[in-house]
Formats: sequence, structure tokens, C-alpha cells
Amino acid sequence: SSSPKTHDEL
Amino acid sequence: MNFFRLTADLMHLLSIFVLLLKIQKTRSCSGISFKTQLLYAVVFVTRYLDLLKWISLYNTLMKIFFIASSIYILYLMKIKFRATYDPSQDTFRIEFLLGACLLLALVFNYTFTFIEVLWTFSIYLEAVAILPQLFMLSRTGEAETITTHYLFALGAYRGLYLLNWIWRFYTEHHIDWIVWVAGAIQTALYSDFFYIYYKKVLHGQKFELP
Repeated sequence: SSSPKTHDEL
Repeated sequence: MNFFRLTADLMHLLSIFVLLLKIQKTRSCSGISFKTQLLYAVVFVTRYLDLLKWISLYNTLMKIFFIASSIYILYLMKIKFRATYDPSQDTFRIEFLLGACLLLALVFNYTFTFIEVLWTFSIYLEAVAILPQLFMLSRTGEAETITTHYLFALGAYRGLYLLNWIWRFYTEHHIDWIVWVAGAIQTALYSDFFYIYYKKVLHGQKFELP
């Protein structure tokens, strides 16, 4: 699962 | 990337193009809240401080577009079509929004670093950035049809992000509660507008508040 800290959404 | 997120981002792009079209076609920014546009510029600049961090070409190009277009809109409103902007209609106090969002970002964040607090601030600020525009709309009681299309595209972008998060939760176990809470509030702010847009504009009538 991806970490929310990567902030890959715009 | 999934269908909901891509469509959401494209709706966001579309909303900006509709706003630019409205300003250029009517050669006027009447009915548009400068304060909301200023808040969006602040949102993009504070969120995309990680512009040089590589995620994808799509991500980088979109970030550059959102920063550049938001500043260009400020230029159009404040310099090129300044005479058509009526500050007496745009009276929402954004100082409170900025202060409250900064305070919330300092308290509720994932990591207490400069970049991360500003990212969180931008998420909270985006949730409420439309308020000066909606306030202006409720004061004047009516809006040009193209302005309502702009607001609809902007609201649809937020609504589609909700579906994207549900999708990502089930397919990737992706969890991001800061963005979820702010996004849910942001979408809820559009509910009255959506209702009137559906009842009036989609039936060929002028947007007027009941």
C-alpha cells in the first residue's frame, strides 16, 4: 500500500 | 491512475479553460471572485513546493499548468481587465480562512516539517477557497451561464476525487485521511450550487437563486 506522504495526487 | 482520478483532473483542467474563455470572450471578470482565485494561486504554490520531485511527466506538467494558469488569472483580473472587477461584491473575509487553515495545518499534519505543513495548509485551504465565490453568488443572486459551467466543472472535479479515493482504498489500500476529510467538506460546499445548476441551467434557464 502507498504511503499518504508521497502525495502523488494533484 | 484510474478512471475517476483522470476524469477529475481533466474536469479541473476544463474548469480553468472555461474560466479563461469566460474572461476572454466577455472581456470581463464580472461575477468572478478575485479572492477565490487568489486563494487557488496560494493553494497551488504552497502545495507544489515539491515541483522538482519526480513522480511522472503527467504530474509535473499538471503542476506547472495549475501554478501558471492560476497566476495568469490573477494577472487578467488585477491588471488586464481590472476595470471590470467590482470589489464591493467580493467582500468575504479571507484572512479568517487563511488563519484557520494555517492553524489547522500546524496541529493536524502527517509530519511537522516546513514542506509538509504547507502541503497540509494547501489541502485545507483548497477545501474552503470556493467560499468567497459562493458568497458573491449568493449576494448577487444570479450568474452568467458560463460562470456556472466553470463552477460545475470545479465541483465535479472534487466529486470525482471522492470516487477515486473509494477506488484507491479498495484496490491499493491507499489511506489519506487529511485529504479525505478536506475533500468531503469541499464537495459538500457545492451541494446547494449543484442543486440549482441541475434545476435551472441544465433546463435552459438562467442561474438565479430562489
